[in-house]
Amino acid sequence: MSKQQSLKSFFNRT
Amino acid sequence: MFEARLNAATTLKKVLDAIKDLLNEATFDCSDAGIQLQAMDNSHVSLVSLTLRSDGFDKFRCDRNLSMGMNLGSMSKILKCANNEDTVTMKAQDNADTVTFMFESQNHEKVSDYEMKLMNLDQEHLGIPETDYSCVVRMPAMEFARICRDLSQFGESVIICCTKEGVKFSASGDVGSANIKLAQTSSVDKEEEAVTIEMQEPVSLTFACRYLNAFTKATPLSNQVQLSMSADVPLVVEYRIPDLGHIRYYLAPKIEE
Repeated sequence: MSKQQSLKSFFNRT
Repeated sequence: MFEARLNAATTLKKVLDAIKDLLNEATFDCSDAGIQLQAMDNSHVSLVSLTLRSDGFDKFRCDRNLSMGMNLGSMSKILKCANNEDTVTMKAQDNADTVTFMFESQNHEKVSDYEMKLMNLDQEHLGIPETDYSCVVRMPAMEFARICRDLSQFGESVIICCTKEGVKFSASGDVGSANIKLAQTSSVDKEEEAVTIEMQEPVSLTFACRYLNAFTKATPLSNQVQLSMSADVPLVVEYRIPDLGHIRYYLAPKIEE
């Protein structure tokens, strides 16, 4: 099984 | 005062169709450069980034920057009332809490206007880092839609594997497994039918079918789609909207547990 990552771990909040 | 006019409502209908499955509501940021929208889906797995340039509109006026929070379901109801060939004008006063959509028939004999309440949305703007992608694939948008649809029958995830030779899409599940390979086209009569691959490093990444299928709702906007990939970073699926702008979808990859 593969786990879905969140976008928030890649993009910074501005 | 904000006013933006497109000579055919069909373009705005297609733009809305391309985002409304992923987003329930979104903020349209208007400036003299045009209209921008950036929003994540509810599960924070994908992000939609839409740019409509002011010079792509048949008329565009934006005296003051304006952020309009819209319920996309309501907007969809309103746009259903427009014929594809109708001229559509969006209008709002500065600091207004409503936006008006005006539709005008080609023969100017029918004019309708619909006023929609705006929403105050909690905006979370994300900074998207500049990335040099290892692989950039361009292919016919219809072909990509077909591949996503076909493979979603076999599993929840698609593995996209890109090498110099070509790009392979794979899925597997209870039924069995499926692989679709596309080679770079050697020569094509029409540019929109080409498959091109720019590769610095081969990549293999896993993505959720559900989101890829949602992105392909943008297919009517563009003949070609561009997939940009690097190891361990979000995929970018870009559709260029001729003479008007683009819609980009970012999708976080899946990882082995």
